[in-house]
Amino acid sequence: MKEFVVIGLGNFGATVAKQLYQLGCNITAIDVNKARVQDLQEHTHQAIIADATDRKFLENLEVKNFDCFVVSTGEDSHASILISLYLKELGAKKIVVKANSTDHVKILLKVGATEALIPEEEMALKLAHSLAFPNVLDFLPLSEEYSIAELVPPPKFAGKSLIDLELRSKHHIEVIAIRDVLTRKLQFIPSAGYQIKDSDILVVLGKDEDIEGIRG
Amino acid sequence: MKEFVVIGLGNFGATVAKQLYQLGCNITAIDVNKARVQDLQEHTHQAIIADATDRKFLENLEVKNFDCFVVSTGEDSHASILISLYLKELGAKKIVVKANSTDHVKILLKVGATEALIPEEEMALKLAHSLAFPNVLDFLPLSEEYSIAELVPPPKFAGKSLIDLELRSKHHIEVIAIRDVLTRKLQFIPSAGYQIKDSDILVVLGKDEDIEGIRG
Ligand SMILES: Nc1ncnc2c1ncn2[C@@H]1O[C@H](COP(=O)(O)OP(=O)(O)OP(=O)(O)O)[C@@H](O)[C@H]1O
Ligand SMILES: Nc1ncnc2c1ncn2[C@@H]1O[C@H](COP(=O)(O)OP(=O)(O)OP(=O)(O)O)[C@@H](O)[C@H]1O
Repeated sequence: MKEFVVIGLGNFGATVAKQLYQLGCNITAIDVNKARVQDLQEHTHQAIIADATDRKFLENLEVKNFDCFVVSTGEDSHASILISLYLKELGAKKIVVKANSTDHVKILLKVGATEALIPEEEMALKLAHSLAFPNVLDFLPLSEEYSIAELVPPPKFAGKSLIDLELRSKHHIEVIAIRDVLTRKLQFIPSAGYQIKDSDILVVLGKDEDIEGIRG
Repeated sequence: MKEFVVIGLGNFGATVAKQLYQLGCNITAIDVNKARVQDLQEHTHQAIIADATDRKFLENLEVKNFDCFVVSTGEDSHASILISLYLKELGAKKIVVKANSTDHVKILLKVGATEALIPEEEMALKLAHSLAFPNVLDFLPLSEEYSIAELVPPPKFAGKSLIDLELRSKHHIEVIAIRDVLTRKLQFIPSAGYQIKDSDILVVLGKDEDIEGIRG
């Protein structure tokens, strides 16, 4: 059972708190504004009216017991910086903060925030990527090193079967689906004997450099 | 070569325009504010100073030629509503609008916007999901029917190799990675001879019902 604290119940903070609660997590919601705390009462386990820049208040929270703190205290950058500093000193495991600018991000990371994000910029980047690569599979990082990508098969692959090409053992990539270039439909988990047509698009999983190695 | 128009060059619009340009797309940036248009000149193919609620101006754009319009004209909801209405009438293929509230979203969709998003709320929902399900792989739908999911292997799998279990041919699922339950590290693209330990977590790709069939 995951335990979270959300400090600052503006649009962003309130949405995070309500969604986490709906997903079955244990939520403590904190704000200095009474009305906002009351609005959250139906959607959280604990809703507390408090000034989170009050270090004594934070000490009483038993900060180490929570999986993550989400801080979104609005346009006053100083409040979120102070809260992050204190939470880090008190041993918070993870601190995610909504930031107002790239300088604010730098300061937050320096005082101990685990992650600092500017929602509008993050969303703008995601939108740009999904517009430039409308095949979500074309841009899907799975981890630091591995991604899923769509490729046009190199000419030497045409007519060969997946098993002939030894993609897994030799190239260390896995073909998880074939996209028919005409119908755009995906056929997942092709059989080992599947023969590649030059009109196919391969949907592969692999390390970024191994994928580039095939593309070339 | 994808062609986009971005109307409204505040933080959101400017970020979308610059990112799309960096990703190799053809960008036309429009704003009524001269300084903002000038700031974008290095980052777009065309940067135009204009009031996009002027229907005559939009008619001269040859709206049908573009893949998508991104509209983010700020707190004045009326401008984006009017622009969406006109773009739809002029035959725009796709119109994505940054909205200010859920009512604004409803109105935009009614007048013809393809998509209307409130970046802060979208980001809040994504953050909540990634906090509640920190294994992104645990929550990754790839298409209508297929997903990637993490599973504890059923007891009868322990000690067997992937190829013995005929997961691909018999169960129609692919094990794309093994997660070590102690270190939490992922080993992608396990070999066919890999023997499953009962302390492994299998990261599989398959149809939702085939995955459930294994879980059971
Ligand atoms: N020191 C503090 N302790 C607790 N709550 C605080 C503190 N400072 C600010 N807050 C609360 O944080 C919330 C910030 O929400 P606000 O709407 O101002 O901005 P935001 O988070 O940038 O935007 P959004 O509404 O989009 O989330 C307010 O409800 C405010 O009362
Ligand atoms: N009718 C219009 N035609 C062209 N540009 C417009 C029109 N109305 C507003 N704009 C521009 O849209 C931009 C909106 O940016 P603004 O910073 O106000 O808000 P926003 O998009 O909500 O926020 P953000 O800065 O986070 O993107 C401004 O640069 C403004 O000049």
